[in-house]
Amino acid sequence: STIVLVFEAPSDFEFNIHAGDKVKVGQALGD
Amino acid sequence: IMTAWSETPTKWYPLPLAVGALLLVALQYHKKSKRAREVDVNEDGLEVIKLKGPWHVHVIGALPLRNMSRLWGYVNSLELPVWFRPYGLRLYAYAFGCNLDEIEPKDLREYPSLGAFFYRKLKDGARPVDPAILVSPADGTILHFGTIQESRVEQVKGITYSLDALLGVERPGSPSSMTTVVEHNRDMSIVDDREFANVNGIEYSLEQLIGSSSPPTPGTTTPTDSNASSSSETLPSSPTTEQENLHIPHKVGDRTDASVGSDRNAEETLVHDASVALQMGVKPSLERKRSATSGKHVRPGNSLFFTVIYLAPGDYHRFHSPTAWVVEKRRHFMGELFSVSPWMAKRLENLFVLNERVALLGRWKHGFFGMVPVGATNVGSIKINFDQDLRTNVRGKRAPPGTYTEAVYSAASPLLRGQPLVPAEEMGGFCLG
Repeated sequence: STIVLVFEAPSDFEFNIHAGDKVKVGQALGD
Repeated sequence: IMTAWSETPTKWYPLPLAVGALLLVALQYHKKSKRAREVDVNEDGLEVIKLKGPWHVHVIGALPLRNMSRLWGYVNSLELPVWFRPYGLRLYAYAFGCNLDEIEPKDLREYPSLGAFFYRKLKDGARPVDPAILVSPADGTILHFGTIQESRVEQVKGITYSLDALLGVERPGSPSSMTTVVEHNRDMSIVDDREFANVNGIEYSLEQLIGSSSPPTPGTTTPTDSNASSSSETLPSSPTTEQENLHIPHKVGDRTDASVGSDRNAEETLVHDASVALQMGVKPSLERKRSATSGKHVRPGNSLFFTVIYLAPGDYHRFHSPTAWVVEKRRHFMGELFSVSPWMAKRLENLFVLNERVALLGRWKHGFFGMVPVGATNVGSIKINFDQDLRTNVRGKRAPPGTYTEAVYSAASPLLRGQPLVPAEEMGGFCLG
């Protein structure tokens, strides 16, 4: 299964993840 | 020919830079127009989603995946003998890397089937929530992320799919889409246009609920609306502080404290909604006039972003809210149930718009927000906790590809005109089959 998030954010929004990273519920994806 | 090949001298000429640039532009134009020609559109100008990929993808596409998925679900719902459960589930956990120390209940004999174990809960506090504005909604692996350009979302490098196809397009009057209003049986309503909420006959001042009691932080005006930004409204900066400062007024209106006791659930609901409003940095009176956008028109200075999280078979399969937001509607797209593994994502174009999925659309602090749980062969069933009417992976006649049924959650919260969610609040999950 997969979850796709699509969202509007200020253009300077930055992800702090990388493709292939393992993530857990509640872990920061970006700011 | 041999002589000419070996004896003709090679003379090199400098090629002007402009010619090279023109050549690159021409090649790029050719590539783009070729890609545009390959996109089939219907009479409404919308892209027709088709199965595209190498031959083995077509072979998989010919299988009765939905029936297989339901059979898989049935098999995994069969009750296991109690003596077998610890051994069987431990073997599964070992094979797929499940952490048995964080599950609740911990006694494996309490899981009647593999399906029940698959939809297991976690212990309280097993997942600390980061204060960042966007957190992961699930345990899994990041497949891809980035910005959305020209309404195309990148599935893998070089392969894109349409944002409209993923989220659905507003087509009023279309016979293939059906909208229902999900009723939430709460006796709570906004009293005309004033800043008061009515909970079971008791009036609550929203101004008090939404945090006028918190010390305002200078310079943090609400960013959600041009009208709002021109007002002198100030909002506290830290969500944590804001939540801590929320309080329930014991008496607003003519009731006494004693009579308020029976209305606790409605009060808690109101405070929860107000908490979401605070974290979103909005004022409910303004939010009531808003509605979700399709994500196509972003505000100046904003962009559209996406991220894809893949949940492997051993992962915890419930999903949570990734931010403070309000879900205004859901669109259920019935579709195929291909595997969504990274292997398949690299080969099958339009994978995420071919598969059965539930698009939850709403808004957050910065505008549009959408979350789309996508089903797969082994996990065809998607549950949404606040939508008991939703049924996925059901047998019967399937709607044409690209069509959806829609439900709106406007009755869920009169304050925010949708289903409010705080970060990491459990939303639902994926079930086997």
